Amino acid sequence: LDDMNILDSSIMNFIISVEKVAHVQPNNNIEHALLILIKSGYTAIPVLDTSFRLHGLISKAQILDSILGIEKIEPERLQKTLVSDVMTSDIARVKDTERFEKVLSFSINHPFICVESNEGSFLGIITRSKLLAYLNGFLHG
Amino acid sequence: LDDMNILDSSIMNFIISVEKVAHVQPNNNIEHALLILIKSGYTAIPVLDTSFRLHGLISKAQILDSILGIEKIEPERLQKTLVSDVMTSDIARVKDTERFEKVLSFSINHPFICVESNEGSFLGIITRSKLLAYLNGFLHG
Ligand SMILES: Nc1ncnc2c1ncn2[C@@H]1O[C@@H]2COP(=O)(O)O[C@H]3[C@@H](O)[C@H](n4cnc5c(N)ncnc54)O[C@@H]3COP(=O)(O)O[C@H]2[C@H]1O
Ligand SMILES: Nc1ncnc2c1ncn2[C@@H]1O[C@@H]2COP(=O)(O)O[C@H]3[C@@H](O)[C@H](n4cnc5c(N)ncnc54)O[C@@H]3COP(=O)(O)O[C@H]2[C@H]1O
Repeated sequence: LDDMNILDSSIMNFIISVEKVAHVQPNNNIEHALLILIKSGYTAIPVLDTSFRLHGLISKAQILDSILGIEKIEPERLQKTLVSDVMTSDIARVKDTERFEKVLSFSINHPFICVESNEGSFLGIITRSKLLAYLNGFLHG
Repeated sequence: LDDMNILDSSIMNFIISVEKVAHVQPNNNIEHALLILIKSGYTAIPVLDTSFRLHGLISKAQILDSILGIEKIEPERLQKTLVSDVMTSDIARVKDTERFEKVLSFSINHPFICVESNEGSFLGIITRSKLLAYLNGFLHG
């Protein structure tokens, strides 16, 4: 059980690949994004353009905040506002050549980490659930 | 670095104590719950009664699902529906005498675990973030 190896190991086995990742596009409206979020059941998902480049992530919280007026919910804002108006672009992202150590440290403050190829193509996400399942197995070595 | 010890260690140091945990009561309406969830910024929070007994947890997703009619959002349901109508009572919960091993295995599928005293009084929660921060430190031994 060599602790140094685990920190230094590749992240390829942890990636949930792009075709399994729920996502929306920057120019979708937030009504579409809210439907995708509710249907997928996720709190937040990546924002990818049609070339599968990563633009940010969008969460239910951001959408709810943007339709909450002073005294009531304003559903009409759902169609007028775009994902790109509401999303956060400050996200946890790594290249696929990155090591486990970096992804583990990102996971302390981020429920998932986005993985890109060296050319900037979105490859998938690494979730806390997968990291914890792996660490659980590792400690029962 | 003895892996057996970590699995066997106490969970007391990981608990975010009750006064720091955002929560709602079973007989609150879901409009109040949604405001607490939006203000606190959390995806889901525990449901505690006035004697601090744990009844379940409630999430933004559950509230959104309950106000989504067939074609539109129905804000009027926000005031008529109670937390107890919408919450889930099937949650990850342990006694404070439980060990790290159990909490780690729960964390694979649960973003947080509720901790209760032997008498059934809610003591706080253990989050994935705290477990990952600890494991990160442990592996850098
Ligand atoms: N449909 C489902 N089936 C089974 N368990 C489910 C589930 N939806 C959520 N969970 C559980 O709840 C945790 C938190 O999900 P959340 O949506 O807040 O936060 C998620 C979500 O924002 C994102 N995510 C996970 N899988 C995704 C996917 N396939 N596409 C897009 N985003 C995803 O990564 C975050 C962390 O995910 P993680 O798996 O660590 O942790 C998940 C998982 O343990
Ligand atoms: N105000 C804030 N400041 C800094 N970071 C924040 C934050 N709100 C959320 N985060 C980050 O986002 C993660 C997911 O939060 P979420 O609300 O989906 O899921 C949370 C939430 O449902 C619950 N939770 C955490 N702290 C809570 C508290 N004080 N009261 C009630 N519920 C809490 O436990 C879940 C896992 O929390 P965890 O800390 O592992 O993971 C958090 C944390 O890394």
